[in-house]
Amino acid sequence: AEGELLHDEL
Amino acid sequence: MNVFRLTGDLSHLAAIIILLLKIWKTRSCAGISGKSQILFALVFTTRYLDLLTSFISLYNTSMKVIYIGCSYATVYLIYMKFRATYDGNHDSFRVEFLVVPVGGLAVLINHDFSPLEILWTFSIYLESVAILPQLFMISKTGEAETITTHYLFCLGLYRALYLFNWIWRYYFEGFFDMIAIVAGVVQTVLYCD
Repeated sequence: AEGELLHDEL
Repeated sequence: MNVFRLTGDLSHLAAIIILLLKIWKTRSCAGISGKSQILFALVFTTRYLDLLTSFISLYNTSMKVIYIGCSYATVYLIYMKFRATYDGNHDSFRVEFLVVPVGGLAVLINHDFSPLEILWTFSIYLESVAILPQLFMISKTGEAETITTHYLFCLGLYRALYLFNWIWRYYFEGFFDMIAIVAGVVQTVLYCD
């Protein structure tokens, strides 16, 4: 979603 | 994705599967801290809530589902199926001394004051200390089985590889996550022990 942090690591 | 992260993930997966297979094959969870395993299940649950909100890749989603599934399977084996072999007397670490301060820290120091983000931060902090009940148990009983040592080695290796991953990502992508890095360094130091 917009403004949400994306954590792409496990 | 770089080679350190991939091998780190695979090392993490190896650790989880080594433990699961050890318990399954020996029909015993002697020497394994059920409390550490509950904490890891809690770590994966609170970290991977983003499975419900965002899609990153098939690899990412599958690994998350596998980690969560394996961690709950491990907890099930320890507390249900093979609970007769669980050494609860020696698993006496007080987990509230970890969970409460870690929860407080996650509320205070995070990237964004939102429920999902606080839970993610909580999981990062908790993961760094979740092995303490296991280390405490080993220190009480004096000796760890070979297979438990392999498990701990793979978990430690995973964290060390992630540190190299962050150095790599900092140089090549400008990526920098202070919370993950500080917690990762703490965690790696604990495993060096």
